[in-house]
Amino acid sequence: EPSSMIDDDDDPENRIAKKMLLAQIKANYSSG
Amino acid sequence: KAAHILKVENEKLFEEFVAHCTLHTQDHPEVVTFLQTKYSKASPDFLMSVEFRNALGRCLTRAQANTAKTFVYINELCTLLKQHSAKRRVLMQP
Repeated sequence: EPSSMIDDDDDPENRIAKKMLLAQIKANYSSG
Repeated sequence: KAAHILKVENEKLFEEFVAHCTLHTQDHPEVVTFLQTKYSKASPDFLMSVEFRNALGRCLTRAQANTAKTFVYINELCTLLKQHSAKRRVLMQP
């Protein structure tokens, strides 16, 4: 995993939720 | 009238939730924009429902109590709003 993708969140659940949200945003952006 | 009161209450709760999340997601402001987009696309019936008020109230209370899990509660609400999107409801019509 690129270092830029690793954040310093302490909570694992929060980290997963953040990744999911950012992935959805990226997918939406890509699909227009 | 009851529906109108619920609508106003839910709007107020959502604004409060957005304000809280904006403060705690400053590294990724696009997440709050994404939540607001999902909200704008949700079915009006759902936005004035008791179900939405309960979910919103629960998420807001927990988010305020545990700021380390802000994204968890945003994700939870996004999922719920997505499940009740106006587009999805139209597509589900026979």
